[in-house]
Amino acid sequence: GITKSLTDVFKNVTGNAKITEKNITKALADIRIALLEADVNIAVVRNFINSVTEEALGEKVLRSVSPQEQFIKIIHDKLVEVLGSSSQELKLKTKDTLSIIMLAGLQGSGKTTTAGKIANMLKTTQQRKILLCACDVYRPAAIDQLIKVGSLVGVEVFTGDKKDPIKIAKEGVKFAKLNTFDTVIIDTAGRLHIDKDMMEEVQKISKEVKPDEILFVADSMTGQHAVEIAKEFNTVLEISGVILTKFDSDTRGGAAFSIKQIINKPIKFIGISEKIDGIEVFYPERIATRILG
Amino acid sequence: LFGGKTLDTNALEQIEETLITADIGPAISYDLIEKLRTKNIGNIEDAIIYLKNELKNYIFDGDIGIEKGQLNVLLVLGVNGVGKTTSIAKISNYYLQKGFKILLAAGDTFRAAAVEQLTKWSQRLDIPIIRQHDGADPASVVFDAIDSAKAKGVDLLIIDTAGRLHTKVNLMDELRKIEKIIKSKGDFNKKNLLVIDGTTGQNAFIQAESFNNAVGINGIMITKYDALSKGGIVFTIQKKLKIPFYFIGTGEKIENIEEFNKDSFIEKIFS
Ligand SMILES: Nc1nc2c(ncn2[C@@H]2O[C@H](COP(=O)(O)OP(=O)(O)OP(=O)(O)O)[C@@H](O)[C@H]2O)c(=O)[nH]1
Ligand SMILES: Nc1nc2c(ncn2[C@@H]2O[C@H](COP(=O)(O)OP(=O)(O)OP(=O)(O)O)[C@@H](O)[C@H]2O)c(=O)[nH]1
Ligand SMILES: [Mg+2]
Ligand SMILES: [Mg+2]
Repeated sequence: GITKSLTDVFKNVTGNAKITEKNITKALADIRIALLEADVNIAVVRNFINSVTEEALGEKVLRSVSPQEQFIKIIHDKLVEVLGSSSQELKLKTKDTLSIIMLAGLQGSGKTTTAGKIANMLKTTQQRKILLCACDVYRPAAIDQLIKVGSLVGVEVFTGDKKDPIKIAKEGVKFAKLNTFDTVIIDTAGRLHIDKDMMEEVQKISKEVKPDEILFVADSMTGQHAVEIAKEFNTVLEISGVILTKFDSDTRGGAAFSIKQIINKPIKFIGISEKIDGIEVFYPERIATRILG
Repeated sequence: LFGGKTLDTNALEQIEETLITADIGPAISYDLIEKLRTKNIGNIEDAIIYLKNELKNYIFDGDIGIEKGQLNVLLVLGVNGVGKTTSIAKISNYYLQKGFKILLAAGDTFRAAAVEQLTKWSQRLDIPIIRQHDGADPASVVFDAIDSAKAKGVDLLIIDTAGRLHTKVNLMDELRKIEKIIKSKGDFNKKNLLVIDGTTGQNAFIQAESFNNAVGINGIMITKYDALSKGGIVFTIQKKLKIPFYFIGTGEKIENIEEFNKDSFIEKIFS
């Protein structure tokens, strides 16, 4: 990985030998390749390399006792700085009123499964009374899937007329209020960021129920276009947080860095298995190490 | 001194951006840029023509080799959410148009409503489906499906499997078991089709390599090409693994399937 190759770059720099601009340039070139191999978007990589170059060539590294470690620390810390965020918890209201969470994202990113995971998490950690709302009326058996997920977690599922997603969301919220639920989680159909009609639909759902959290659910294996996709969802919806799924794969997960850098919304959770407890809080340090490889 | 022109830094950066953004990956992109530097090419248009020709060396068209009048078995596999089940519906429709007699096997006995999902597609297409209860052993479904396919004189049996990460040893073992069962049922024409998501980055190569090492992959289908990601990982996969790409998924409807064509695929990289 990058730590090994950086070790190679700097291995002739020992004792009183001075680290030079030449070997830092080589190290930065290696980091650039590592980030691209990790699927970090090229524009994001360019910005990142530019922003660390100055620091890397500065006093701190060139005069440091252990320049290699200092250099790696700068890279790692800069990544963590971008990835991290102070607000990683779900911002929900108190349980004496209704909180609404809406999930949106590309086809197959893991929304329906994540809806179950969030329900399970809030049920067990906050003893919330949760209603799942089935707004995917397109995918064959999507509603069946959410019903099954609901029964696995032990929460109710609202399906409404199974025809009009906006109406289902609206009726779902009404139903929740009437039946003293404190949390509604709205699952929506997978959609392309470039599908004007479908993006308009999810915007309408959002405007109708005004969610407390609008979570963009993205596959952690997404390539260069993670930026385009996230940008569009963030333009159309006021995304309040990001969930990256399938982090139990061996993907480096550079999409995490790309998405955070470009839309600057907190990455709140990662998906780490197919099971209902397969969700955990996002730790920037761990993901930074993983992206660097 | 040499009479030729070379592209300026700006132009090379633009070209590199096009290649990388297409998910071609840094290794192949850098190779191409380095080759380009050694040529007497003074403008971007000519550079692109050169690159298109170079890229043709990396990929190839391939025929799936499925003929009517005999039992063909298509085992569909891949990681979670890539579009396997939907692609099976599309491939079924594709072969229905060619007059094939088709049978489906609901081999995903794990994921919530996976059997219901494939069943709904089978109903829309009026194709029979072999399925068992949730949590059944997928190998058992496959066993029954092949018996049924032979008995009914089916041309094409398509087996759906649960999404599985190639990093999960127990799930890959399950896949190996399914592969073994199929092989033990006779030497009919069998193809393992890997489905990869067109929006996936470099991990798609690792997926292809892992599944190929586990059970062998005869062909690949890349889905969600309509998301406008360019699927450039195809070059790495074909260069290193020599596996043909049979189909491309271009949407969520039954007719959103095309045969893979290397020329138009390369054209789209630069469009
Ligand atoms: N290994 C793993 N699998 C996951 C994770 N999250 C979701 N999945 C799987 O990914 C696949 C797709 O999940 P879904 O929940 O159906 O995805 P979706 O976004 O609702 O799909 P659409 O509604 O079609 O857009 C399923 O096989 C899930 O079990 C995760 O964190 N890890
Ligand atoms: N836009 C687009 N969506 C697609 C395409 N192929 C499949 N999908 C969508 O991707 C989502 C996942 O499709 P599935 O067929 O359930 O994927 P899968 O691989 O069987 O998923 P698991 O069984 O959970 O692993 C669905 O919403 C499909 O409609 C495609 O070519 N383009
Ligand atoms: Mg769903
Ligand atoms: Mg499936």
